[in-house]
Amino acid sequence: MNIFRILGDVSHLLAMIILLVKIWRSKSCAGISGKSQVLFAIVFTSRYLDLFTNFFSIYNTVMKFVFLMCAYITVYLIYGKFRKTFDNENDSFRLEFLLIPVTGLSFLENQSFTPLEILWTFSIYLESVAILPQLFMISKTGEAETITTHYLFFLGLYHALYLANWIWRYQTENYYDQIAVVSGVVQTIFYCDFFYLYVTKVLKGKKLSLP
Amino acid sequence: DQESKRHDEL
Repeated sequence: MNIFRILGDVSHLLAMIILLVKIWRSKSCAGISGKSQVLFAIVFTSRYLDLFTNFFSIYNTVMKFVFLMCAYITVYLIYGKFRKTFDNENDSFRLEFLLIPVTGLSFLENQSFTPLEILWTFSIYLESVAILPQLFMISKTGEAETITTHYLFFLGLYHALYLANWIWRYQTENYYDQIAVVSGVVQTIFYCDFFYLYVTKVLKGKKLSLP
Repeated sequence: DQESKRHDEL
């Protein structure tokens, strides 16, 4: 466990809490891609199946529960409680374009051909593309609420910090997981464009609106 | 040892 990892997990948790607070307080999920949130719920479900079999630490177990809860509550709020405010026609990214390649790849490229390992690999690959429906929705609507950009910022920051964590672990423990690192780099690249807009627009107090 | 470290991240 190192500082990058802790900051990364805190940033990830903060992103989920920002999203939950935004939806709960504004009683609306306008501008939020329900599909991305469903993908995140699938990511955590397929990744944390070892919740009851592998015990790493209290921290690890508690955080897994919290992440699962946040993901499912968010999906419930979007498709359940506030479904009337759900912007369905703009959330039109075809999930099969993500799920099929990711499923195929997790059967081809994995550490070992066991169910748990394949599901873990699937969750890693899926997480790297899970934000695409949300970014696609923003590019389609041409703008995003400021609170949504803060959510995306912390979500992107979490993975950038995880990259630093992997460099750190490689230096200190000579340990690295190629699958996680490669897909982590891909995931962070997807955020670069957003980071640029966030820094040049949102941090200057402007609304994030795409040209 | 490497094996025990696998998947210890969130």
